[in-house]
Amino acid sequence: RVARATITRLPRYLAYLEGLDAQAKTVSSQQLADGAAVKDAIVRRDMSDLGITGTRGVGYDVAELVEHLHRELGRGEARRVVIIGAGHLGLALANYRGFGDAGFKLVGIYDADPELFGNAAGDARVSNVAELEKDLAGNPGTLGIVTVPGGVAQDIVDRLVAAGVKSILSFAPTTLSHPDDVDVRHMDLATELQVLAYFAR
Amino acid sequence: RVARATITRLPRYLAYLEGLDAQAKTVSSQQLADGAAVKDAIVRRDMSDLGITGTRGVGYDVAELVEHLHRELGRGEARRVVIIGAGHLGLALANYRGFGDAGFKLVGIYDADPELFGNAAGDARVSNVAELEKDLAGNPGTLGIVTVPGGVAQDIVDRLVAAGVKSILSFAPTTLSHPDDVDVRHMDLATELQVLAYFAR
Ligand SMILES: NC(=O)c1ccc[n+]([C@@H]2O[C@H](COP(=O)([O-])OP(=O)(O)OC[C@H]3O[C@@H](n4cnc5c(N)ncnc54)[C@H](O)[C@@H]3O)[C@@H](O)[C@H]2O)c1
Ligand SMILES: NC(=O)c1ccc[n+]([C@@H]2O[C@H](COP(=O)([O-])OP(=O)(O)OC[C@H]3O[C@@H](n4cnc5c(N)ncnc54)[C@H](O)[C@@H]3O)[C@@H](O)[C@H]2O)c1
Repeated sequence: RVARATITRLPRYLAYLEGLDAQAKTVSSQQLADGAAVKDAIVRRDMSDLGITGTRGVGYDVAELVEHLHRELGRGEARRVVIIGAGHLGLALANYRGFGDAGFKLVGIYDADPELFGNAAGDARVSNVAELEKDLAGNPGTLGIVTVPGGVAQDIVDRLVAAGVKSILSFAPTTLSHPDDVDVRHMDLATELQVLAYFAR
Repeated sequence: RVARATITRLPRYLAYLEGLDAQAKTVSSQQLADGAAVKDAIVRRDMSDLGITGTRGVGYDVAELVEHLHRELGRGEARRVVIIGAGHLGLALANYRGFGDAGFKLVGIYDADPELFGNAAGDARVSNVAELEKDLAGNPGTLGIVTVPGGVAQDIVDRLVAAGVKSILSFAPTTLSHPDDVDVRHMDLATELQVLAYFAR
């Protein structure tokens, strides 16, 4: 298991490598550092954490590096995602092509508002949240994204957990309780803005 | 200047402290660790990086800690934010109460689609993006959030930079060029999902 900060850098290394000209056979840690906007020393530490070795003076083999990063990120495996809450944020995520590029497949988006049922949302159509358990049955390993108002978030998380979902990304501004074997991560865009403002002073 | 990772933890410490009962006068690093879902050793390192000392066996003074964290995060200063792109993502951000709670004030949201002009978006109304420069004139220090399609993101960033904006948070899936004295940070929710999936395996 590598550190979370390392995982967040791997998609950036991949984006740079996949943007290289087909003739590029090798890449140096410095090129990778410039391409991914990361310090050279961090690139070398990340590569050694992943057990990836380059050749002194030559660098890393591009094809080998891409293959290794794909394996590390589980890119070959189709990862199923459901979104609960088809409001502004849910729809923005459903329509975001970046999820597909990273190997995620939206298999369902749910809401409680009958006005929204059947509307297109990315590759899916909005379903009635009452169908959630039926659709999740027999599909272990599905990831859940929670984009409902804070007041109903705990109820939705409880339903996802009862249906066997083990990993949840929540945008709702509430602290959620969940069993220890379920990974619930909170996302707060205000924190990103806070970081931006801190370094602007 | 403290590290970025430390800054992202401060709002979590504040949220825990501000949720405490009014009678709580002191808090231990362990309580803070549990409240903010952070390891105790990291709490102590963060506090020492910020120059905050507790009393051995007693802990930190709650009122003093809150005041110090507010100052560090610039909570007292009203930070002006503009959002460019009033689509799904732009509207989700404009309506998000978490920005106001963190001390950010949405002063304008802009779009190029005349159908959207005048619509309510959080505390603002959607304006014509042609007005952007006029509205930014004389307001240095405004932060920019870019939620337009990838194809127009560079043009919008160029306009923000020319209007004097120094800090930009972009959600557009494109690499953006900008002068060295302008801080442009990219946000990719696919990376958050990638981290969740990595630890789920
Ligand atoms: N963490 C962040 O950075 C961030 C940013 C923006 C918004 N948010 C939060 O994300 C959430 C969604 O924001 P939004 O702008 O999309 O709000 P929204 O009101 O546009 O959408 C919420 C949707 O949830 C649906 N819903 C309500 N109860 C439901 C239930 N029981 N089951 C299924 N669906 C249900 C509603 O019908 C609506 O379509 C809010 O909690 C908001 O505070 C967080
Ligand atoms: N990074 C992430 O995690 C993430 C997640 C979701 C969406 N996105 C990206 O965010 C962007 C917005 O997503 P969305 O779902 O809100 O799309 P959307 O199509 O709903 O909204 C885009 C808005 O931009 C407006 N626009 C187009 N050209 C403009 C211009 N020149 N000036 C001002 N406004 C202009 C459009 O009229 C539209 O209202 C897209 O680039 C999408 O790829 C990123």
